[in-house]
Amino acid sequence: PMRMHSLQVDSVQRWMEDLRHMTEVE
Amino acid sequence: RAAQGRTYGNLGNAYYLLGNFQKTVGAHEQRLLIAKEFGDRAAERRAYCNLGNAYIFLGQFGVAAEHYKRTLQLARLLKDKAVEAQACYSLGNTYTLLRDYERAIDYHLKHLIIARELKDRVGEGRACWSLGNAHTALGNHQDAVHFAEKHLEISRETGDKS
Repeated sequence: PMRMHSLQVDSVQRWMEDLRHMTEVE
Repeated sequence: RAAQGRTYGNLGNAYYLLGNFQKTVGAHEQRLLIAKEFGDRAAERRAYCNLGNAYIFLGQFGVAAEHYKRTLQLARLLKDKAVEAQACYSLGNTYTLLRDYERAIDYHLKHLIIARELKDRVGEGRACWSLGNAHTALGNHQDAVHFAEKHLEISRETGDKS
């Protein structure tokens, strides 16, 4: 989703990969 | 009505895991409405967080940030430090997506402080990683090196080779 410094893509993309499987369970 | 609330929450989570983020938002909006009817702050907090996550994958980063801010307010109200840290981390990453690096740094620092308080070394490492990147984006190379060194130190300690 981004065009920026490659290191930045790493940390945000890592977060998004984790987020994709994360839900706040009832 | 209480069972309906829980069901909307579960339905929203199922849609999310299936990758249907529009339907996720619809279900969690209903969950939020019912949580508010009952004054159930914990359920309200969960709904805001789930909505924030869904808006990230819909590419609506500004809307996601607003939902994460409500999550953060409620985490503070509920005195839940781990959730407060998580909300700060989400906000730091969301502002990075919005290319607002000053705000990203602000939230990543908040996350770092709580991670240290909770002795969460993995969280601290991630905060340092993110802070190094945000400072690089702003051209603050001294600060970037400082946080990169901290990140390296913590990664070695936690055995994170990657």
